[in-house]
Amino acid sequence: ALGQTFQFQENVFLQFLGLDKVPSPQKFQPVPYILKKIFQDREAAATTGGSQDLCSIKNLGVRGNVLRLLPDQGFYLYSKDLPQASCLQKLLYFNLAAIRDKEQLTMAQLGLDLGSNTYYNLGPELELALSLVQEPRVWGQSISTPGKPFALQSVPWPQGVLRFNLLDVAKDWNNNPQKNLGLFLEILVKGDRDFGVNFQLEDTCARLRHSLHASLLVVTLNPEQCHPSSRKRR
Amino acid sequence: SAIPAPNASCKNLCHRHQLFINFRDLGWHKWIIAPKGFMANYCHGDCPFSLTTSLNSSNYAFMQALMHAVDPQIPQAVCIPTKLSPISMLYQDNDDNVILRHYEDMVVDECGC
Repeated sequence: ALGQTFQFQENVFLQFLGLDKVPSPQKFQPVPYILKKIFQDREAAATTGGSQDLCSIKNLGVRGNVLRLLPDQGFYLYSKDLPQASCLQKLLYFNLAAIRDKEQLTMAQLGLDLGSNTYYNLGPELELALSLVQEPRVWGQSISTPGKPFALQSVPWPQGVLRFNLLDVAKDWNNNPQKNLGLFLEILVKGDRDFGVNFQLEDTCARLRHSLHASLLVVTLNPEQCHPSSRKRR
Repeated sequence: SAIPAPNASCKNLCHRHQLFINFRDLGWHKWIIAPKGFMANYCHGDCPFSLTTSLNSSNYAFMQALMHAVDPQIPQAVCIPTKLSPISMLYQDNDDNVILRHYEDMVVDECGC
């Protein structure tokens, strides 16, 4: 009976945390520096007893009380007829189902980690094209960019983490889940730069495919736990 | 685990009782990244008239203790939290999302009548 009672309390506590059952993750996701920093700043403020507005994320400059880092659940597209300079094509997909209806989205930031930031084995200049997937498709073959790229960026590689603001896109996906068909990422190699060595395109792209890590940092505000404006509690 | 009160003399008087819930004891350390547990402190103890004149009590408690002394039918003042602090939890859910969530008024820092 005691065990049963305790089990009941555990479920009640999980619901309080906003969970419907005890999570049992199969593999641990890397925790980005920014989440650790925000956590440690909160812990320090709570320890010193300083007053803190739990509904604002100072480090990010947005209002919100729940931060989620969503891993990319997409996949690479392989095809023999990739355009010459195309290094990789990837579908990026983020599951927004964890966001509750009443939560308001205040930030959605795509992070593309291209790999370590070093200048010793500087790779070729890269051009990234990011576009919305507008309609379902068979992903058996590579495709030309499905829509007009809404983000184009040219970077020397390796570059570290590139960030893109996807708040409007994420709001649209959150309001119309059937529209969430993911993003199409294409990375092209701009071969006009001569590094004095003849780098092999394929193994450069293989390294890039190995090191690329995409994630979506989402911040939401729960109006039941946070006062609409930043009105202080009396 | 309960952390013993500092001095036994005021054991029965209203004060903060410290209780630490270690997430490992619940098996939750497998999905909660930080913290390792949290302080489930609570307030408990008597609020006699003598205590209501101390700093941590409210005027209402002073009056109620006075009335309780006159007519024991009137209950004593009660021991409640007078200062609370929030906690943050960094955890992973079943969709491999890493979540940081803040919960306000979760930890009892001080108690009073």
